[in-house]
Amino acid sequence: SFAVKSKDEL
Amino acid sequence: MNIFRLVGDLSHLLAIIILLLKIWKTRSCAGISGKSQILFAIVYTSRYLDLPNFVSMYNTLMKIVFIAASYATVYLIYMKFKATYDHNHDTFRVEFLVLPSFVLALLINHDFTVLEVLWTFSIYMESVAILPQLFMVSKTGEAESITSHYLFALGSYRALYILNWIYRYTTEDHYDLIAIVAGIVQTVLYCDFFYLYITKVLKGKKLQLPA
Repeated sequence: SFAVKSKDEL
Repeated sequence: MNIFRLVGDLSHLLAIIILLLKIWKTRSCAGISGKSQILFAIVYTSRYLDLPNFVSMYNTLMKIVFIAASYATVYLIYMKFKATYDHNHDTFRVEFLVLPSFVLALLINHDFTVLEVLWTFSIYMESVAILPQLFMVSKTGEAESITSHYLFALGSYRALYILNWIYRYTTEDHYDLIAIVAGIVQTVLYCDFFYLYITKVLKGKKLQLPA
């Protein structure tokens, strides 16, 4: 999946 | 969460704590670039505006610690121990880092919204935020060993994140190209330092840069 922003990363 | 990202975050936390302790214990910020610390404060402020969006206790706690510690460090450098701040060697022109990062964030992002552009700006900004510090170490020609431990922990954090992104791509079929490219740039900037750290500091020598 293209860049679904990883909101869980700091 | 995976081991790479957990160790990466802990390495990041360690770096921030090492720096705070170094300044607080020695009551001096000699050899520390205040400009880089200001850039880090900007990075965490613009990145963690989504703090109200609860992801997990860990996520929220770490964001608060990173924001608080970065402002505390800037306070110690420019207020409490400003007499020990080395203006003469902390001369990197940060406007050449902030403006291009912001313009690039306006041009290349996942979504043209305020939060997304600011997050993207923080990603680009973080990849070059250490340059004033590395520039200062090269100008002074050396760094205290505690400062080099700080830099090693800080550089390792994003290198570990690269392993995290590889892991997430292979196991979750998920990747974020903006974070990955910026993270690689950020890690590459430390390579020269990593080499010196491993060949010198770990052998008990002082970190001396070829002047």
